[in-house]
Amino acid sequence: VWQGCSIGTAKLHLLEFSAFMEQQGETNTYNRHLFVHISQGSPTALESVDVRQIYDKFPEKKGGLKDLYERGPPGAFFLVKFWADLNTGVPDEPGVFYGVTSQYEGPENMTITCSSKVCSFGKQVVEKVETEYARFENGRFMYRMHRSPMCEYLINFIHKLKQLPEKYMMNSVLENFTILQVVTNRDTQELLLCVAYVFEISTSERGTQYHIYRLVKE
Amino acid sequence: ERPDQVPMRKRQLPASFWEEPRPV
Repeated sequence: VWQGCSIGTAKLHLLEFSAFMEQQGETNTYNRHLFVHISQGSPTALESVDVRQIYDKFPEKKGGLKDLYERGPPGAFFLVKFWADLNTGVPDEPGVFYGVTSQYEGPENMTITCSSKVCSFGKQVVEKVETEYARFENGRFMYRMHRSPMCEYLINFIHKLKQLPEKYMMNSVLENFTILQVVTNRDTQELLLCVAYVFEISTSERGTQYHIYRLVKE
Repeated sequence: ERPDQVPMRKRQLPASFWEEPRPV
């Protein structure tokens, strides 16, 4: 059902992705704010974006988006446009946790490696590499990267972005801020998913939004 | 082949790329 409708291939499918800040309140309550969030929505056909339109927004040397796309498979490449929500109701105090949670599923038992590269003006500034083992649940193999701590670079970036007085200034900074996530099968080095993220600030009062596109070469 | 620092607004992107979805 989900093929062609969201981020995934026959081998791996993204179920959830969220970046958040969270504060533990009194009586063990948690106050969580989502900066960005992808969840399973109702399936709709994806529009396409020519991958060459965004090459320069991501690393271009060996192992960059162009290289990766040429190696393929092309069906594993996606672009996500996020409208991020920076209207945090959570006070930014010591003890606030900044994290990222992502969840994948697939039909095979694999060990996956997930690389997340934060890029500024198309150049990688920081990379996180995580390895995740499969857990068999309800006939599918699940891969959960739960509450992975956000790197200092991103936390500082969010702080600085929030200090800008106008949304258009934030969007101007975000024009040159991107994240590239590459998920591979650790044992075979097969590319399973490649997701390019670009950002704008949400103008909605009701939180973060997104569009997903297929990356193609037309 | 590549746009090379052309502002995103001037690139060949779907109209939806600039339209924030309405909250459900």
